[in-house]
Amino acid sequence: SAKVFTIANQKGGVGKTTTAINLAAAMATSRVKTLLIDLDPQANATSGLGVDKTEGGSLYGPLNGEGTAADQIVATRIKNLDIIPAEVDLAALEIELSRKPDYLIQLRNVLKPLREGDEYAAIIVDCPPALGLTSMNALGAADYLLIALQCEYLALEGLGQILKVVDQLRDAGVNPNLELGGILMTMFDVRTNLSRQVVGEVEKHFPDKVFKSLIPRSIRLGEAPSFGQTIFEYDPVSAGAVAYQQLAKEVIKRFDLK
Amino acid sequence: SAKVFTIANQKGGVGKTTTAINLAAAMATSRVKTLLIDLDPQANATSGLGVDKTEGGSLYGPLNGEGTAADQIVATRIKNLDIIPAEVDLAALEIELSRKPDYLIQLRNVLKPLREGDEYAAIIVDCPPALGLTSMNALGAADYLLIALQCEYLALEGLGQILKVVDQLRDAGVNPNLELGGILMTMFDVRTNLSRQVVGEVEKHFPDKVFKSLIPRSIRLGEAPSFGQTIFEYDPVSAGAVAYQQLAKEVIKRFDLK
Ligand SMILES: Nc1ncnc2c1ncn2[C@@H]1O[C@H](COP(=O)(O)OP(=O)(O)OP(=O)(O)O)[C@@H](O)[C@H]1O
Ligand SMILES: Nc1ncnc2c1ncn2[C@@H]1O[C@H](COP(=O)(O)OP(=O)(O)OP(=O)(O)O)[C@@H](O)[C@H]1O
Ligand SMILES: [Mg+2]
Ligand SMILES: [Mg+2]
Repeated sequence: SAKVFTIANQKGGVGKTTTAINLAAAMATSRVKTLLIDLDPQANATSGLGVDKTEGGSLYGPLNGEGTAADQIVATRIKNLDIIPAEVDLAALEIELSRKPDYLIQLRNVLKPLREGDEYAAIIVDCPPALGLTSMNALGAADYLLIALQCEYLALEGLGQILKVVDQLRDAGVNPNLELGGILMTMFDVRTNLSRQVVGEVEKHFPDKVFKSLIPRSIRLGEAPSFGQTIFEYDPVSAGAVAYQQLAKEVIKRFDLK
Repeated sequence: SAKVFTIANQKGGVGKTTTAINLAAAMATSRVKTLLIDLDPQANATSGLGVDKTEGGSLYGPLNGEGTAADQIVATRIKNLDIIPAEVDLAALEIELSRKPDYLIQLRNVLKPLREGDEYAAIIVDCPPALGLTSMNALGAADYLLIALQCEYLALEGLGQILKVVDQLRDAGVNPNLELGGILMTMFDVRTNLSRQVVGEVEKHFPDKVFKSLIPRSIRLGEAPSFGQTIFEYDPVSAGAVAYQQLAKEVIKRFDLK
């Protein structure tokens, strides 16, 4: 069976997609069979991996009862890494999900066969920002929530909000097994005190959750997706590549993926 | 009457809130009576201005038929700048709006008296990321859309998506007067070629829309909100302060606000 990791944070631009792409790629390269699911109608993970967006090529159909998730799986050029891409139809999901009964567990139902099968060891879900119904479904479908947290002032405030939602989903019985898998500090700026203060503060409140790997602010990490490349293809010796490689090791160990 | 400016971009972390705060403050200081509306349940504009969040203190009530928008107005320490703050209740808006008929024009109805009155010359609406019902309502209520666009690779792609939504809202008759007011290039990084290339590309496609003011990537702009201060209070001689001051001049001139 596969473990489902949802990468979420209602705040925008905190490195969810950059993490989804590079963590998935590093895990695949460490021979963990991985499925990346792009749930964002902006399809940044899809284009960041150099995968074509095609009309009808996303989980939109399956979430509306047309076809299965497995029908939408596409292989990538990276061994052990497959993707379910995103495309613009997903933008209609928010409104359409709200009109269904059981509107919080549609994704979990659609992913059930993949989660219970032996095809993948890990399923990574990249969420849009904002805690709309799409992200809520991704939390409803997850074994573990991975929070990408930018090393900036408002980080802790936003953290409180998403953890409250996690508790609500657990208490309401929507996803009693949902756990906070870990907190990843991103865009760590070595030149300022602020980054170190934010990391220290988050570690104080969540001592065993913060990953030891800190993702540095690095122009290379920002450039790689414009070539449709992972950081390991674009600049394998960069600080960003080293950090995501370390993170993959931590994740594989913490969640027993090998 | 007031002109309503909605600052939106479905992409996260592109500088919407930083722009909402500093543009509103600069316009107020230029004696343009301005109302800032924080529509994001994360309330970053509210706390970034050092305004307290209070339970029930947001547009959530009025959008659900309880009280008026005017009831929610709070003065700030900045002369000519008032705010309707945000608080966590707004998070429920997405689902609640979707269950109303006319779910795209609720905000416009609620803002009508303020827009038609003479209290304010400008109303600036700060949106959450993602094009959910909250942002769609803000587009439905706007005279002008101001797009904050980060100087990075995916900028143009995201732009196409939001402009498509603008056309849909116009063609569907939801907001036939909605215009793209302008595109603001943010987080311009002088050290890389990427920023310059992105600006050049956007200017090529939208020659009269891009504001001449480019907001530089500047640590000071990131730090100011942690003290609840505008950039003009925190570091009035910084490149960020100069840029937002210039933007305010451009906006006042382009939209005839004085
Ligand atoms: N460590 C980093 N250093 C420098 N730039 C980064 C880093 N991580 C991400 N970026 C860049 O910052 C921007 C936002 O990152 P990303 O798209 O991964 O965030 P996100 O949380 O997925 O955003 P959204 O909420 O819009 O989905 C992108 O342009 C990306 O290339
Ligand atoms: N020009 C800039 N230079 C450096 N940091 C900036 C700049 N503009 C904004 N920031 C910082 O980048 C982060 C994102 O900015 P901001 O909150 O304004 O974006 P946003 O589009 O409102 O995000 P969201 O989509 O989550 O609402 C914040 O930490 C902010 O302080
Ligand atoms: Mg993303
Ligand atoms: Mg914001």
